[in-house]
Amino acid sequence: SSLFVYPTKIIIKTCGTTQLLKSIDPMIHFAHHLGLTLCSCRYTRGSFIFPKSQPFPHSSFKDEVTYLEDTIPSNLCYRKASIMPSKSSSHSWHVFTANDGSHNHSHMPYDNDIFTIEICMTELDPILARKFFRRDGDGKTGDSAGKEMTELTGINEINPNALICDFAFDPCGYSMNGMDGDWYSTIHVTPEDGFSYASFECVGSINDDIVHALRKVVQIFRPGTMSISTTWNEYNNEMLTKMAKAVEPLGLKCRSCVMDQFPAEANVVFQTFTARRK
Amino acid sequence: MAVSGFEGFEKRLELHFFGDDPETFPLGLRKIDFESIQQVLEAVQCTVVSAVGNSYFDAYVLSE
Repeated sequence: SSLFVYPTKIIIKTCGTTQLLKSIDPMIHFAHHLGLTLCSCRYTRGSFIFPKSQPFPHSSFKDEVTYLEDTIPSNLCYRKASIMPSKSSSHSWHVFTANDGSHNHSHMPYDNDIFTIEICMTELDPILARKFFRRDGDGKTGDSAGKEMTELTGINEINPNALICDFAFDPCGYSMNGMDGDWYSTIHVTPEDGFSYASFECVGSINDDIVHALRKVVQIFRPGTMSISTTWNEYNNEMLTKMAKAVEPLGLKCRSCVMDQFPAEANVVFQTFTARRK
Repeated sequence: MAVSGFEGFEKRLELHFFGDDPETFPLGLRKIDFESIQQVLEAVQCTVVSAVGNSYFDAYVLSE
């Protein structure tokens, strides 16, 4: 799990049975003491592997939306909740957004040429996933074992300019945050066979070499199934084609692509891919 | 429930704030002390395991 704190923005991403939405109230409270007021909220997630294990308010998307509606201030009146489907009924993208409509968000969440991509991968290649297990008695700390995994797997080559903060859990699992100027990236890995999962998220611009990053990520995990959710102000079909073409030579085929529009001019595109071997 | 109790797919929340007090900036939310950050994370049921920052933002790796 990861938390990023900017002067006027926080991003918090948690897995397991965490109760993420319960962070909203205390965050609003602490921000208020600094003279800051909430003006935009965006909540996203994929479909849970074990939905029945999730505690309230994450027991269903309906419960999450109800909780969000009740928790965020009324000035965030432009609201929308959407479940974006894929060809697989077990793999959907859940999005809730709200904003106050009176602030210019164009410089806040997404400049026109800046996008956020959230990648979810399952059925990781078991040989590659093994690299995210600690060795018995390795004598390392979570930090030093994490650093070793970052180098061993090639994660440090996704963005060679990034400052990486990494951590290896015991007996397995891995998280890293990357910092490149004001741009973040993050990876989380659950390598256990049967429910293996990895995510990659970053902010980038259309001018960036997103093709390189995508290819590296696919090569590091070799997922059986992958989804890419892209959020930005201006729909860019060329960009989507570029992303699909980046991963196709690595054996992934685009199976579905849906788009939805949200307040504050945010477009979300949800693409799913599966390995050709399937 | 997974054998390990682990759920891979994350939940992600992004909150944006605005303020009119120029004294709050440029640090803004980065002025929230670590104890308060821990309080927020307690509500979520996470803890900080590693942290780093640069001149633009702070990044925390969390448990779970």
